[in-house]
Amino acid sequence: LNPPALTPEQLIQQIMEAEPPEIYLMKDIRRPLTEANVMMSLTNLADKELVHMISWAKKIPGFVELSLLDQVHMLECCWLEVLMIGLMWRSVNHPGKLIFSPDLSLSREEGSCVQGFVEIFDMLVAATSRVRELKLQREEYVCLKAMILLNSNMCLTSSEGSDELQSRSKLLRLLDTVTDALVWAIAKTGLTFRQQYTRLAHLLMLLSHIRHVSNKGMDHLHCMKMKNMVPLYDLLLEMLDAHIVHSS
Amino acid sequence: HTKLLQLLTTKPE
Repeated sequence: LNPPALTPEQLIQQIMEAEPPEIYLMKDIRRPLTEANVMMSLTNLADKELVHMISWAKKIPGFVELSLLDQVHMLECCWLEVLMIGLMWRSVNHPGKLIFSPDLSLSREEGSCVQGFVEIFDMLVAATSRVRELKLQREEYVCLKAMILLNSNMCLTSSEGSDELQSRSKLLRLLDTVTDALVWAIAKTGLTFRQQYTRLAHLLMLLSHIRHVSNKGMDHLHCMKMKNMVPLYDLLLEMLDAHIVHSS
Repeated sequence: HTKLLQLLTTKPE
């Protein structure tokens, strides 16, 4: 028997409660900033965030009911997008800067000490200014983040096993409930119907920018790894390698 | 996928 369906408000409440805590680097970044110690700090922080991301995903209502294969694939596909939308959310009130954590924020010139990073930095800052322009609400933000997770591995053809097919139909239903919750959150802003549809389109268009920046970031991280620029921690390394496998 | 699977399959605290 399926548990009683959650109302959009209840679903948003649960997704809000799933939010990870603020994550601190806990070590001052070594100065002067060099490519190596910026990358060291960013990868250290990312590895911590990944641990919290997995427990966040498990708290998204319905996620753990999906097949383990789908859970693994989704997280491997979208992890950097989820990190990036969180970064944008933290940076929304700091134009021109990226607030990686309360104790690690970088300006453009500080970021430019990492070869190839400034292009990604600029894309993230541009996307963040779009988020500021749209006055993204927290309810909308948590719905978008959940959609990034649930929408991430549509491109992967899963085996046609019956449990995989069952998991896929569960996934599509779950994605629709989060879409309903996002529509509900937008409707709360008191916009006319036409303005609501337009806002929904604007928010969903953000997701394609985030996917693009994430792919650029993944390539950059991969080439940092190939250059042995930075020691990658086990979870981050695993997620990077898995993403490369999926996208190749 | 050792680390990811391990974190996915551990019961929430």
